[in-house]
Amino acid sequence: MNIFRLAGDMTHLVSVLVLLLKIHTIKSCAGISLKTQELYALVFTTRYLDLFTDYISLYNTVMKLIFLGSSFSIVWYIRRHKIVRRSYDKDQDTFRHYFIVLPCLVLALLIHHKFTFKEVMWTFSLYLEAVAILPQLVLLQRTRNIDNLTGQYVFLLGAYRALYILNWIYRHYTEPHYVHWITWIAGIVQTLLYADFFYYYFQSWKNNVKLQLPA
Amino acid sequence: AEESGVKDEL
Repeated sequence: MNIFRLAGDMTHLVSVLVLLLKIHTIKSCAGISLKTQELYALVFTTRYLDLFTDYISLYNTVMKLIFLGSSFSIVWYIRRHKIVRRSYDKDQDTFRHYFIVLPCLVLALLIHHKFTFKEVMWTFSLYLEAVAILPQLVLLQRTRNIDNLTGQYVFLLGAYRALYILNWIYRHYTEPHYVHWITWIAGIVQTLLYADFFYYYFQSWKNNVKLQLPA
Repeated sequence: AEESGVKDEL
């Protein structure tokens, strides 16, 4: 475990907990895309199938359980909680799941390391994670008025991705057999999707004005 | 190349 990996995991953890705490405390999910949250729940479900077959470390198991639990909790809050679900802006969050899920599934069936159920699901989860933020980014652009917590949530997710790339570079030089081009390409695509958001996030921070994305 | 190591990541 290197410092970039740990910082990346912690940023990821904080982003999810910030979101869950926000929804729990203010009983509102305004500005949050249910589509993105459902895609993340699917990402973690398909990626962590090895929870039942391989033991890596206590850290690994606990983190996997937290990501699974928190992502399903967030989806539950937005769909089922009697107060929270009223703040969900269904008409703005229009991205179709299958536009994202189907291409990722086809790609995972075509491009993978091993043709086994677990491996194809794992590969699918990498492709899916790369693009799962899209409904959220579309929603941010539509809503215009982005509250601080939603902005911080997306910023933390982007930071997590950037730290993982540093982690891969570090591991590439320190672990002789560390090779995984599928992870690298999916990860780089995912990080690039945040580039535009980052630009406006830093602009608003530098100029001390409220974050707004251009139409 | 055979992949290795990456499966310990989240």
